[in-house]
Formats: sequence, C-alpha cells, structure tokens
Amino acid sequence: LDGNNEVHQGFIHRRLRTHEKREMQKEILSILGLPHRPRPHLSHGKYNSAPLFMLDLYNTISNEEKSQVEGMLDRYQSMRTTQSPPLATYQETAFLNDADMVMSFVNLVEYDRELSPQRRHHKEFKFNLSQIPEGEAITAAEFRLYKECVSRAFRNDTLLLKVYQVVKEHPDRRPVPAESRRLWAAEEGLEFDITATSNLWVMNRDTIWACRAVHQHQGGGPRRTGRCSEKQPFMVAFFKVSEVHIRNSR
Amino acid sequence: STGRKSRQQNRNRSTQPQEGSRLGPAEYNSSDQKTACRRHELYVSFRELGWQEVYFLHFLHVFLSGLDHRPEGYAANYCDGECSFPLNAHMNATNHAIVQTLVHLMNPENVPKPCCAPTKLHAISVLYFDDNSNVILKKYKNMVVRACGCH
Repeated sequence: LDGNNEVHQGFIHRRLRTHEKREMQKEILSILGLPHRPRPHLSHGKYNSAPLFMLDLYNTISNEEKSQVEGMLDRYQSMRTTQSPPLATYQETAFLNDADMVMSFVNLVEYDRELSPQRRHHKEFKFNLSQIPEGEAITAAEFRLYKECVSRAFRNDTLLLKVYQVVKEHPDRRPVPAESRRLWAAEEGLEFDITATSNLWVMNRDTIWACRAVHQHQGGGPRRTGRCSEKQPFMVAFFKVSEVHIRNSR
Repeated sequence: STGRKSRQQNRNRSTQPQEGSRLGPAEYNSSDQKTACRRHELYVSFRELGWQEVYFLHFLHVFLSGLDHRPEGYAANYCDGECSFPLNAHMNATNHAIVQTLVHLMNPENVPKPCCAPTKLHAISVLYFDDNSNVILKKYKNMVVRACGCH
C-alpha cells in the first residue's frame, strides 16, 4: 500500500490463512524477544504516569534521528521550563542513548495502610523487579515522585524528604537510608537516584525490597499527595544488555 | 510469498544492466529496472494478523488519550532483485559482490550470484506493556532496511 492506502500495481495481495497468521505472529514476537503476546491487566487511567513518561522517552528517541544535537538541547531546555514532570530530562536522554532497554515499574501499594500518629508522614512504595530479564545490567534507576507546588501561603516553607529502602525479610524491617533531601514547598516533581539500590535488588533477586519515603513539613502538618492517575509515583530503570541473546531455531 | 514468487520469476529472465547504472535510464527497458536489486515495501496488516489490539506505541496513545487512531499496519522494507553484471550498476554493491560475480561467471553451475541484501540497517524502538502493566521501551539494532545492495 502507498500513503493513500492504494494497492501498488503488481503487488499480489492475498489474505493470510489461519496457520500463516499464527506463524507470522510467532515470528514477530520471536524477533522482538517476547515469549508471548503481552497480556497487560490495564484498568483505565490507573497507572498513567509511567506510560506517559515512557511515551515521552519513545518520542525522544524518534525525534533524535531527525534533530541535530543543538536542536535537542534547545528542546529539552524548553521542556524543562514549560512542562511539568514526569517528562524526560536531558539526563534521561543521556541514559536513554546508552541503554538497550528501559522499564518502568508501577507502584504496587494502592492504598496507604493505617499508620500510627508517629508515622503519619511515612509513605510506602513497592515495585516488582522480578520481571527484569537475566543478563541485563542496570545503568541507571530513578524513583520518580510527583510533588505538586503548594499554595502561596506555604511557598517559602521547606520540606525534608527522606527515602529508605526496606528489606522485607529483615526481622525488624529496619529501613536503610537511601537519600535525604531538603526542598522548597514550591518545587514540583522529584527524582531520586536509586541505581545502587536497584542493583542490590537485581543481585538479590530472592529478597523483596520496598521503598519508603518520609516527609517532614517544617511549617505545619503533612501535605496531601496527588491522587490523579497521571501523578502516581513510579520507578524507571535503564538497562544495558550484558550478554549476547541467541535466538532459538524454530 | 510475493517476494519469493517475483524472485523466481526474476531468475528465469536473462541478466540485464541494473537500475542505477552509469548508463542513462532511457537505455534500459522498464522491465529490467523492475528486476534490479532494490528496496521494496511490504505492508504488514495488523488487522489481518488478528492484532487489532496493538500493544505498541499507538496502543499507548489510544490508552492514554482515548483517541481511536491505532495503526492498521506497518510498512516494512525488504530487499529483492537481480544482482547481475555489470555490478557497478548497483550503487551499493560490495567488493565481495564483485568477486562473487566473477567466480559465478567462471563457474555458473556451482557458484551463485551475489545476493540482493540490506547494506544499511537502522535500529527500531518498540514500546509495550508487559503482563504486569509495566511499560517497556526496547531498542532493536539492525531492524529497519534503509538501503539494499549486492553482497
């Protein structure tokens, strides 16, 4: 077919038979290295933030071929000033250029547990990393937490945000500090480098880890976090294939 | 199947100068130009494959925006055609192809002609959901045929 969906002259068009369709589907999945056709359990609008971010990365790759390096820099600078997270930044683009694969992970904790008054500032996130294929090395990983700009009255306040990693099998589930950051209430969008933590996850595949964020508001009580689907926290990891994948003969 | 059929047809024809020769286009007849090694387009219909629910980029667009503009299919490229003397007619003929042609001319029964194959390949990126609703962006090297030539 050409651009106008007109069949080219001389092109023999015929409908595929059922077994041919099945063979063709298998062949395409095999080329893509997928064991079977993905069957995602999607509930509409539930985990939109990660797909939006990934779509942005995809568009970055697509545009990369067309743009010159200088043009790219301009584009990212304008993106940073005109749009809110979780859009990909120039740093992500650098990771992206080096990566063979990028995976986003949705937060598996849907509802906050009832926490004691002492722990009301705590929030727990869980990511299932068991889907990472063997032989993939993590070159970068980020925990992306959406933070909205607070109202004008609190603009000059600061927040202290601490991120811990939690070993589930540890007897007292003592969290290990990963990062601590003081930020202005007016700031939007947060990215935490969890490359080292992610590599620990991958090296200890049998151990289940969780991620916990604790925020202390310096000027009053805790702020409500965004509930919109496009503002859900998620994790993104960049991979480099460390071994040669050999396609099985069929 | 279309490619295989046309290739068989092409092999039955006598070898003639190919597309892209130093000779002017008027010096070739149109049927020879059609048989020369070059890039062709093959339209893969997702609908005919039974993949109406495409899991790649456009599916994400549909999922995110609710707009119904998923692709009907994908225009892929492949190489097909004759690689015959003079090989300089083929702009992308390799040195190996020249040697292969000479050996073929000396021993046409046992040594085949050079193959019409990709000379320039590009990467492709695919975006899809996995079974856990995580999104994966994967780069595949050497997946898109940009140019064909004789090897």
